[in-house]
Amino acid sequence: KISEAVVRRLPVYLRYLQYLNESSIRTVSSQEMGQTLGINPAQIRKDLAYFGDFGRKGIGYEVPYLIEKIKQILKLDRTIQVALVGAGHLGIALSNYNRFTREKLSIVALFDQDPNKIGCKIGLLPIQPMSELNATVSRLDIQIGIITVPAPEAQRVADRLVAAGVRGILNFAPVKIKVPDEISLRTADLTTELQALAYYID
Amino acid sequence: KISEAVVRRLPVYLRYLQYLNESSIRTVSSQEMGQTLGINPAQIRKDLAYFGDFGRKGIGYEVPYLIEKIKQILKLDRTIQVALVGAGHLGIALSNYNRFTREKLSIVALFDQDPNKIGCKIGLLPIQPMSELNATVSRLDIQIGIITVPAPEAQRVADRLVAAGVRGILNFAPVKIKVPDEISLRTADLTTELQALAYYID
Ligand SMILES: NC(=O)c1ccc[n+]([C@@H]2O[C@H](COP(=O)([O-])OP(=O)(O)OC[C@H]3O[C@@H](n4cnc5c(N)ncnc54)[C@H](O)[C@@H]3O)[C@@H](O)[C@H]2O)c1
Ligand SMILES: NC(=O)c1ccc[n+]([C@@H]2O[C@H](COP(=O)([O-])OP(=O)(O)OC[C@H]3O[C@@H](n4cnc5c(N)ncnc54)[C@H](O)[C@@H]3O)[C@@H](O)[C@H]2O)c1
Repeated sequence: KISEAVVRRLPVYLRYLQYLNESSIRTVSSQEMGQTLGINPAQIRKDLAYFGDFGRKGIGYEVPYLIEKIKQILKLDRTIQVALVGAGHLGIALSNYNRFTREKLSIVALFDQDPNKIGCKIGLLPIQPMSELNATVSRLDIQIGIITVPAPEAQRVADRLVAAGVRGILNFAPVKIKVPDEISLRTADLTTELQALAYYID
Repeated sequence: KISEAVVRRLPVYLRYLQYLNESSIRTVSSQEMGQTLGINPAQIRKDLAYFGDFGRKGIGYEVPYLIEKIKQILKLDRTIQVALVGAGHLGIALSNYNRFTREKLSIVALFDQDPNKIGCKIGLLPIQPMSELNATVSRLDIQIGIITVPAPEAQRVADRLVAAGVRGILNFAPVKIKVPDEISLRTADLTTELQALAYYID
């Protein structure tokens, strides 16, 4: 398995490469990538060589090939099913965010505990009660759970998702949660984006 | 000015240090930080030395002191006023997200073009019409604009925010927008979090 630091960089490379591809740019050098992304070009070359891509002298890397390669590594060449728990403001925004679908990460089920929300449709998806979580996760082969409930509820919901059989959790609630070692856990925090921006506005 | 790559790491260090502090842990070594964050300890030591903190042999770094230091560098020791345009699902979730306030990044004004939303309150903040953007940005000394409108509207809203006088923009819409060179621009994209998680769930 490759290191966490490399895995964090791959989606960043992918986003940039897709942007180039959309602008019909088919080759790129590690220098150009490094300059745009603020990453050392030697680090980029090292990461890509790790996956067997050494670029070509004078030409650089082939953008479409790299995109496919990185998608395979990130397992984005097959669809990964995702369940979201907490159909509130953030949950609905994420559920409607088309970019997830384009990237083969598909939110296929929504859950909430509010009886006023259960049964309502968000796009094509109905909001389901928590009692249907286990059955739905099995039936739809859901691998990832997204937590968008208030902080005091996050650990309880994490326990429910783990019991239902997900293999990874993306937590948006501003609280540390605990999961078994074999479950992958990431915490999403948009404050870091704002903080980095705050540094630059002088 | 320090490099983009370092500035990106500082909020990550800060979040981790605050977690330690909340658990009453007052010292940390670069090894421990590096292991937890997936960052080379030598890189961490280099970043912190850049700001005059060299740690102490056998002890490591003082957590509360580092927190204050990084906050100063990121200018989080003073409040930065933020305006949000697009009071939809994502916008409301961000507006209610308490962690921003705790971090001295304060969303002080909300704007939308939907007449049904204008005048409604989100927490203590009324949703204002776009016609009040310029006057409000001046009056409240707003430095950052957050864009949470649909993709086709993002560039138009960016132009309005630049004209109103913000110095930085955080764009959530999945589209590349253009701003003048002197305006700082960051794009927030939660797909990278999901993609990195997707890699780990095997
Ligand atoms: N990470 C970030 O950058 C970020 C940004 C914004 C919001 N947030 C966090 O995301 C979370 C959601 O924010 P929001 O504004 O959408 O809140 P919200 O109140 O609009 O939505 C929360 C939803 O969760 C449901 N819920 C509560 N407990 C539940 C449970 N035990 N099981 C199932 N559903 C349950 C509620 O009925 C509600 O629909 C909060 O924790 C907030 O702090 C994080
Ligand atoms: N970056 C990410 O990870 C991420 C995640 C979720 C959503 N998004 C994006 O965030 C944006 C908002 O998503 P949402 O689900 O909250 O959408 P939404 O439709 O609920 O909200 C959009 C709001 O913008 C307002 N609006 C539209 N045009 C406007 C204009 N010209 N001036 C002022 N207000 C205007 C609308 O009236 C509405 O209230 C979308 O672009 C979506 O793709 C990004």
